[in-house]
Amino acid sequence: QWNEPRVCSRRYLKVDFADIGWNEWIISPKSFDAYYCAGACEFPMPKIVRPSNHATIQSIVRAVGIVPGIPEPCCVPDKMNSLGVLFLDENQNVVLKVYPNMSVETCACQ
Amino acid sequence: SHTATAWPAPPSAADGLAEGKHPQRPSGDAAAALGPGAQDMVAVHMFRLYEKYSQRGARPGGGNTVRSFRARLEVVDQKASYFFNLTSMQDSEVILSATFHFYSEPWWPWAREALCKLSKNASCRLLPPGPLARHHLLFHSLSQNTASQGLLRGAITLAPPPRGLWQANDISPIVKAARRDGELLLSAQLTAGEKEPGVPRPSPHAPYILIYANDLAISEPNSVAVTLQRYDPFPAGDPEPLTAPNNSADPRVRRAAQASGPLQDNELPGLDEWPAPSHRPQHYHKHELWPSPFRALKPRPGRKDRRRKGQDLFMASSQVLNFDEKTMQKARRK
Repeated sequence: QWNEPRVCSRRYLKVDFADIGWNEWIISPKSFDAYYCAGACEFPMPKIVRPSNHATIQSIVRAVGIVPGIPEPCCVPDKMNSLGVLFLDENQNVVLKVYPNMSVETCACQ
Repeated sequence: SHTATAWPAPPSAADGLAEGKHPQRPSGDAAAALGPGAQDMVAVHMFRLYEKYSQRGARPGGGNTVRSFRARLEVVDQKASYFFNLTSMQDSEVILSATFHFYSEPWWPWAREALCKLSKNASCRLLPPGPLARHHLLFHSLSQNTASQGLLRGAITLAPPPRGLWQANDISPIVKAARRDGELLLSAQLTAGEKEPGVPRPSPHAPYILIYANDLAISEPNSVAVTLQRYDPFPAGDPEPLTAPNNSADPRVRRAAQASGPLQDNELPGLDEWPAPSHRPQHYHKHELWPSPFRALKPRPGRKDRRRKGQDLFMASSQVLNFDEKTMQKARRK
């Protein structure tokens, strides 16, 4: 964790359903790689953080400093993946659902 | 009426037979993941759909949800009826298709031979081969707690499978019509032409229904918690978690300074020692009153100062926590 880049990037996170108490009714998967985004979105932002046009302008306004109190853009998930979850419903029937946006593929300054 | 159509049925047990695999033993780590329920076919079927999606991204039935429904066997007028409770379907789930999976004895002699070998009892071979049973299934739908037999929704003729043991039949119109009328209890009554099939014993081969749906609410924010969170993380009656940013969640009892003598004003004793911040108006923020759980690093005083300071410190601390007279006398006596 200590040698991760300062700039906005994807960080590793493995979510174990037992940690959040859902393992009783979730059959599979028991855990999955969810990842998360963290890091700075300071001016000037490198292309690697895929800033939106709005984020680029916001960081310039903040850097210039004429308008006080403007925060830097946020490092958030950009592209995300779905995850199939097999679980038991209230009637103990087996259900399969494909949930969108469950794990982070890329991060961006927005 | 609906005739049985070829439907992408799960690999039939007979295939398993042909390949020497035990028909009921799921492949891969299905058994491990499913636990004791691995013996019933519906769990194995669902796990295969899950593996297909996880490994190849193949969306089950083109949607994002598959619900399975196990049968509950009941005998009505000497006829076997399988009841399916479909009430766990959500309103936001649009039904794409529904299949009914039914297990019937094989009537090919070699398949029966293989079964007898599996069941390892010699008398099995002596039994005459099963009748060439042609099953009819009558589907009725009823709403919860109605006593009537319900509305006839459709019938299926099940020709005995030449090879496979499991058949999958399309019952989408039946399920869609029943749901449209709000009758989410479905019954499938087994009749077999001229000769009643008798009452089947409950077995892991019980029929089951799979409903393939597209959940329109799954892209809503927080949809995963709506379906997967079962208990409220803060059960009712629990005190609200302390929301002050630097409050520790430690349930320790807070000790307070005792006011020495009658209260002259509502200042806390000993507080006037705190230099009031010059740039801030004279009122106190809650988090300023409670020491932050993280101690700020202080420069280390010299050895002499430390000795003198120690006594001061003791005096200051004793000022904060002073005991009543009776405790003092007892301490002095001791």
